[in-house]
Amino acid sequence: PAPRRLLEERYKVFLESVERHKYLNGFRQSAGDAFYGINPFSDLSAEEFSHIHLKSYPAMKDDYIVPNKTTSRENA
Amino acid sequence: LPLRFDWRDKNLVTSVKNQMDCGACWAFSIVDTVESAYAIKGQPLMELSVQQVIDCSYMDNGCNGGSTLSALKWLYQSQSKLVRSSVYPFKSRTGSCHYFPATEFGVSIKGYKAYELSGLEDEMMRVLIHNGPLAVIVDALSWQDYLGGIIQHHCSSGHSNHAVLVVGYDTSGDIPYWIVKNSWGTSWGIKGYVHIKMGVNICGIADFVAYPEM
Repeated sequence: PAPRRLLEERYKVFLESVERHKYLNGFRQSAGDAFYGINPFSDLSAEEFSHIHLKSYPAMKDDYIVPNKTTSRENA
Repeated sequence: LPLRFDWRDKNLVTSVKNQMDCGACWAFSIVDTVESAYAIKGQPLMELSVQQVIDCSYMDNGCNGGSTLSALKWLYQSQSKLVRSSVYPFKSRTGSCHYFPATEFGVSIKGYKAYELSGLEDEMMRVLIHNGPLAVIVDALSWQDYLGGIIQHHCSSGHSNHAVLVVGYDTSGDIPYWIVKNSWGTSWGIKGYVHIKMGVNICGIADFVAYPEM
């Protein structure tokens, strides 16, 4: 029931997503590489996607323990 | 360390959830870690309430965003018991915090750890195996269009914006990768999961690592 103007806007965003898929898939070098295409987020612009779905942030850097790299590598 | 390790093989990871339009990935990943850690301790695997964390973790902003570490701090400092998801179901919006009587079943944590492990993904493998699935915060901007395969490009560190759960890894093939559970439903990615190349901190996967202690 959305107005035609809104549908046309979404379709334009969708077509931009398809172009983005082509760009990203252009970097594939082997069968195991990531591949990109139409999924439930294809009618969202990158900005909309980020605004809706990417809402986490880390705490202060000091809150995270940084193990001694030399010791950890030796242990490993 | 084994060539391949996956907590799902031991039936210690709950099913993929869908956060819908609620920006509470931070709560989903932390509840995922508690569900698995509780089951690793020999208890039944069960779905716990994400909505409780969204509504009650007062240092975060519910569906408008939050931090995995502040959620763990809230769980630990308040000694809140996470109730079953069926008791406090997901509503896809922030609401008021509901309190339950002490007799209500719930899962609390005895502590938590948070590490910065960039350049130390071998150490991250060890932490994963010894402690259970890990909540991490990644740069997921390029994940919008992901369908499958191993992410190796277009995913830098330094812009962490999405919390997910590392449940395993596979180093047996040409390209070693982390096995990561997302909260965007099963129609995204590999039945809700994504594979990320190991060893070079792709997407900043090793920058902000956290898990509860049970």
